[in-house]
Amino acid sequence: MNIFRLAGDMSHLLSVILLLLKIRTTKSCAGISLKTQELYVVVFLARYLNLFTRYYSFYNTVMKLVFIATSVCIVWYMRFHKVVKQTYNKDLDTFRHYVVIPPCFLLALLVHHEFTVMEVLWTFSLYLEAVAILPQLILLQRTRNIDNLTGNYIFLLGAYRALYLLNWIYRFFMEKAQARWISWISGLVQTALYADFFYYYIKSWKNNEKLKLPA
Amino acid sequence: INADTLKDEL
Repeated sequence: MNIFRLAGDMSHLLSVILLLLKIRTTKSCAGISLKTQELYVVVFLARYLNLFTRYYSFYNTVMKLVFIATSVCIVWYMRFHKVVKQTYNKDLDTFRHYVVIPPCFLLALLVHHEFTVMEVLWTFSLYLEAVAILPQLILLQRTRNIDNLTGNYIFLLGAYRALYLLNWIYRFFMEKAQARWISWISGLVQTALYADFFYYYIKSWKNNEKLKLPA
Repeated sequence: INADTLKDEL
């Protein structure tokens, strides 16, 4: 495992820990999109089915279980915790997330490496993950006061994607890995969606100002 | 590296 991959995974892990910490300590999920979190549950369940079919490493297995468990846990808090659920910005989180699921699945049926259940589900999870951040970015744009934890959460999530791109470049050249266009392109699209956010995040950080996105 | 490249990723 190379340094980019490890840093990417740690960034992803940290983002989830940060989000759970925000929810548990402040008893608030203000600014967080339930739609995005629900899409992540679908992404992880579809992708990590290979948990049962193939063993890669202890690290791999533990991380998969952590990502499934934490994503379900976050959705549970936002939907059912009697205090937390009242802080959810339901009226602002209006992206109809279920409409992106069928097109992603259809695309996976059409464009994949191998026509097997596992491979199509794996591919579906890549396509869905690429767009899963959209409801969150839209909610963020509508939020007047973005708290630091929410901003940092999204930054870490974006950093994870950017580091994975570097990881693929590294693997392609150093490990002579074969081209994996499906992963690369969906990963590239996913990372590109964060570009605008990154721009304002870094700008606010440099100017020591509170993060604010233009309406 | 075999066809499962990148499948060890998360």
